[in-house]
Amino acid sequence: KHKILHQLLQNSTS
Amino acid sequence: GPNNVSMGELDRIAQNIIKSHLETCQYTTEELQQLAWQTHSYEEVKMYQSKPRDVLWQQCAIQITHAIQYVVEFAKRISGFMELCQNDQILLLKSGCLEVVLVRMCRAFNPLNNTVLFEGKYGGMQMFKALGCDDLVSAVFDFAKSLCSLQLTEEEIALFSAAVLISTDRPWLMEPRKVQKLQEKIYFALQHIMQKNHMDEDALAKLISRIPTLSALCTLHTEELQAFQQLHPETVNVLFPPLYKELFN
Repeated sequence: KHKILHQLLQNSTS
Repeated sequence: GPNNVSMGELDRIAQNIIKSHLETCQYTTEELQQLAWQTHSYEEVKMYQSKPRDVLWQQCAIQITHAIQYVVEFAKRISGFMELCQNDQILLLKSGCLEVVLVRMCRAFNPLNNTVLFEGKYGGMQMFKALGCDDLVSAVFDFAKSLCSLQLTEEEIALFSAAVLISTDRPWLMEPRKVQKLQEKIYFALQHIMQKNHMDEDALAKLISRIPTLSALCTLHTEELQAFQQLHPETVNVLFPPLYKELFN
């Protein structure tokens, strides 16, 4: 449901 | 310290949050100071005013979305946030990210001439006339001015942002106790720093009293978006950033 937010949280901290 | 939290731990929490804040701000304090008197010219303001409503809405949605991406990064760097269950991480960000953007906005607000940084230069409320939501815009400007009047330090803005984000007031949290423990520590750290910095004993109470306004502004934003979407469904569906739609639609 919150695909992009999910993705941003999963991405390693830049 | 209160509730068996040692001063050392409070200090660690404060330092971590301040560092996370400074690393994830769109502009450094120095950059903002340099820009503070760079205002959009009369012609530039006129140009914003003459834009079609949907074009300016789209531009604002893009700016807000950009600011939100930095807030997500801020959250991720707060010790303890990524240890919450994913449901709660998403819930806290979904309900709190715009509130944090509004808190952060006071850094990019000049209370001496009531202007805010937008697309590289400062401009007043009249710049947003074409949005067709004067009530929301003027409420946001009032909020920024009132937050500026508290003369918060960068450390206090950092801790207040974290306290706003990590809130047990959000419905449907799966592990409210875990969120509460983290929030309490952040408040103790904020209290400690504010006692050190402010002569005014009520400074923290005054700051906390701004929270209901924050949530009212977010409600107003949602209502304005819904009204806009009824008139311009295509703009929202096709042209608005996907993250913005995911969060507010």
